[in-house]
Amino acid sequence: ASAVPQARKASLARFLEKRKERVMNS
Amino acid sequence: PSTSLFNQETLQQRLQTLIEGARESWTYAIYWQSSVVDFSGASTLGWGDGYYKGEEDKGKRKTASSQSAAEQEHRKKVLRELNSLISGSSASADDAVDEEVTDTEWFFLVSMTQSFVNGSGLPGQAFNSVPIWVTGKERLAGSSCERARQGQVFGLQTMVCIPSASGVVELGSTELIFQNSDLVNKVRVLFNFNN
Repeated sequence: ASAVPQARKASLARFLEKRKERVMNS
Repeated sequence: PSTSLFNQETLQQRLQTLIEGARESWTYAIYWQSSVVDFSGASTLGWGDGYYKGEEDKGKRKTASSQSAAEQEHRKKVLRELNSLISGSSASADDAVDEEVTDTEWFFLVSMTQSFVNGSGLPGQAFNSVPIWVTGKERLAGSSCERARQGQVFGLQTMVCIPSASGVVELGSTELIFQNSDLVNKVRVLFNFNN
């Protein structure tokens, strides 16, 4: 049952990081 | 077991390979992970991982002007909170957080909170079944699946759910993309963990 929250947190961290890079590049 | 071969890291690489290698321009890819929740064998599809690419044609992007300032402010506030949750610090000098949050980014984030019990929604209908491919705003808006209707509101024109061994791969695009077996076969290869 804890797998989904961990997966969400990992995906969220990756999304925010990539978004930061995208914004800086643009 | 096959699940040990299939872990979070390879899942992200598979989703990225699927999107970046596709001929069509997909906005995002999500893997809905299946899990059995109770003794009756009822299964749930929950967030496994996702890869957000965004819209290729920036000009066509539904910009903040098409949403109220209040909606955009709400999205930025949520992003700030999520950022501090992840970074663990309240103050974050992160310009990206004040950048406009597009509709498809918001839809992708909201997707992380969703799950589908016992065959509900497009992902649920596709699981243990056949791929579901919905192309066109009207079809999405008229779908019995709330997620499909929501996706259309946020600018999607195509949504696809393809079953795999232990879950469902979903792709969405702001473009009109018609069904093709190439993508379905790619998913079967990339996400078939049995062999």
